[in-house]
Amino acid sequence: AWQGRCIGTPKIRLVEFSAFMEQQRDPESYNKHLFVHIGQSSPSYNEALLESVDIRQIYDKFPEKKGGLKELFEKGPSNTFFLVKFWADLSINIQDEAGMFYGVTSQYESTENMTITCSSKVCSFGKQVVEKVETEYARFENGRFLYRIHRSPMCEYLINFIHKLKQLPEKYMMNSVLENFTILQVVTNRDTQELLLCVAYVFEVSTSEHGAQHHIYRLVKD
Amino acid sequence: GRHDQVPMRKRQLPASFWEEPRPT
Repeated sequence: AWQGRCIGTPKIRLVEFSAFMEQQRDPESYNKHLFVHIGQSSPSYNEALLESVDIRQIYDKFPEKKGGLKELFEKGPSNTFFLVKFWADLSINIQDEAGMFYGVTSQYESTENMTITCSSKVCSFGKQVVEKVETEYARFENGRFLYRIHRSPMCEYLINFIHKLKQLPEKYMMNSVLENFTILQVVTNRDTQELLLCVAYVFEVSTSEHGAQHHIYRLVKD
Repeated sequence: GRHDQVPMRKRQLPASFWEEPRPT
């Protein structure tokens, strides 16, 4: 049921993604705040299929030169391309940085035993500013292969970016900055170099009192 | 160039792109 309803292909799917900050108050208590989150949901057949977005509408928000989004899409396979619009939850006061941890956790599952490489590129005005590349090995659990990138430390650039964003007095100003801030994640099979997933992330600030929200789209070329 | 970008609001994107989902 999840095919066409979440980020995935017959080979692999994203099960969970979250970017968070966590502060240890004392040995037994933590405060955790989720900036963005895609949960461990199992969509049913009742749920609507993902809407699609023409990838050409967002090319310039991501690297355009060699190895850029256009080149990736031309190489395919085209069913591996997704767009996530996040409404990030920035409703938190960061007063004391002591014991603060900024991290990203993501989890994928597949039917095949692979070693995956995950590249995450942070882009400003479509230009890559930092890239993190992680390699993850499969763990067999409940009849499928799991890949968990657990509590990967957020880079300094992102932490500073969040701090600067928080200093802006109005949400429309934050959204105006976020219009030129994007993240591109590319998951490949390390051994075959096959593209498994390519997820483009764009952002706005959440106005909800219920935390981060998101919409997922398929990227297509009509 | 970065200064002549078309604003996202003026691009062909689904209506839902501008509608923050309500938590269920």
